[in-house]
Amino acid sequence: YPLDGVSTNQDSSMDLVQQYLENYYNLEKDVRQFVRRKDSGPVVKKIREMQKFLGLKVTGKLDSDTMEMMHKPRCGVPDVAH
Amino acid sequence: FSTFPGMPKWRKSPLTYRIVNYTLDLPSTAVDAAIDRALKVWEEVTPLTFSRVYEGDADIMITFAVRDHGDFTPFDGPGNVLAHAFPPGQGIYGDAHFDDDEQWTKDTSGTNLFLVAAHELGHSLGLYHSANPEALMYPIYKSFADLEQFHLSADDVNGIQSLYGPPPTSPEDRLVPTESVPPPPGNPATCDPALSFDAVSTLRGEMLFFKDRHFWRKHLRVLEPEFHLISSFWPSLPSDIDAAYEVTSKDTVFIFKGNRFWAIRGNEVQAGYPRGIETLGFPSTVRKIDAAVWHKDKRMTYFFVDDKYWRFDEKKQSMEPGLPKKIADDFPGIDSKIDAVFEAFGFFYFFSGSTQLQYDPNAMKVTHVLKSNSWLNC
Repeated sequence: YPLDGVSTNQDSSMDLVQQYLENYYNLEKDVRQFVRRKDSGPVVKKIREMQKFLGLKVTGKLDSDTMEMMHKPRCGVPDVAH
Repeated sequence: FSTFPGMPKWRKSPLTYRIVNYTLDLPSTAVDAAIDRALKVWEEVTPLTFSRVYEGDADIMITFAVRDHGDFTPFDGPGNVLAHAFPPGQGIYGDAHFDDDEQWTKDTSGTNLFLVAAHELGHSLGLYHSANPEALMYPIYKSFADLEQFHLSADDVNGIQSLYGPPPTSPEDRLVPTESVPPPPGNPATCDPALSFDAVSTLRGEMLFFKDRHFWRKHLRVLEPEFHLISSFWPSLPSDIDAAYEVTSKDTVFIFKGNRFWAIRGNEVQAGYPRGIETLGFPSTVRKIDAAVWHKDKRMTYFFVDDKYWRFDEKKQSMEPGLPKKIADDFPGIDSKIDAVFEAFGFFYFFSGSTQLQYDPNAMKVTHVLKSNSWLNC
């Protein structure tokens, strides 16, 4: 049994964030160990890039709009070129 | 709007398309109609025309697939990724794949096939994603209240016309001279018809073509290969290597030179290497390896030395008994010295000098003869 249910939820949404930014916004794969800290430099930069591209309010934070957008069905081609 | 890096586009018309298979969610006539209507969306605003073929290759191959479907970009089950497509070019380029774990519908009760097809075909024609939420090329799926009212946004039209110009004023002008895609500027050695390779391997969905001190790095999504010094990625590796292969289940590429081999994982050369090839079970008479490839279905690695081959069981970590055997006996058609080999899309690609043989290991026959540098967009 997971010790901390909340953290598990939090873990899975962090996985989603990591995957989304890697797949579509060129987040380098080797920042994996930082993702647990949402405020790490590269991740914030990518969140801002994604929010700007998709027309969201640019906060650099994983606010509800941003998380909702990440769950929407979409095309698998990246949004920024490799 | 934006276009793919390097602005790849088609330089001929009509373009051919083929609906390779069908989803069971809709009658095939409904799929045909959705694809036809999606193509018309682009036809109406460009000089391009499309003609359908029913077998063999086509510029735009349209397939429905689930999960891992052989292009190193697996689908993810229901929701999230609906489809993806590749920019203009040969082979897989230009193709559009649809995730058959989605519920494809004619209306908006599920995922509307026409809307998604029109978006993906925009990629097949060279458009990248747009940041304009009103654009068809905006990456997030958005259903339409009234599909009959659908039309491209100005952003979409500007985008596609930046590549192909407007439609002709009179139908007669529609036919444009047929030309193949011209080779883009790049390293002249890249497109030297006599180019051969020391070794070829995959690495996390990319392809690496080793030559002397350098290697070309090719990602399926990017038309133009990169060209690097081997030492810029792996300083401790030698140049002029003999063979390389990836065991994807271990996320490891093995590099061979002379009677030694190294293991690399991404940028890291693994500790404990180089090792001697005798640790793999080769007799002392074998001083070097010509080529190697891991067969992911059989979980075996094939080593090619002169006119013989060995098979190594990656699970048992031992050579298969009863080998070596003659290459020509078990790989009909592969009878010249092998420089390199790698596996992609279920085929083995054998390189010998400037010639490459596409070999179907199941049918046990050569299915295609290519130039060695055919992957490098020449």
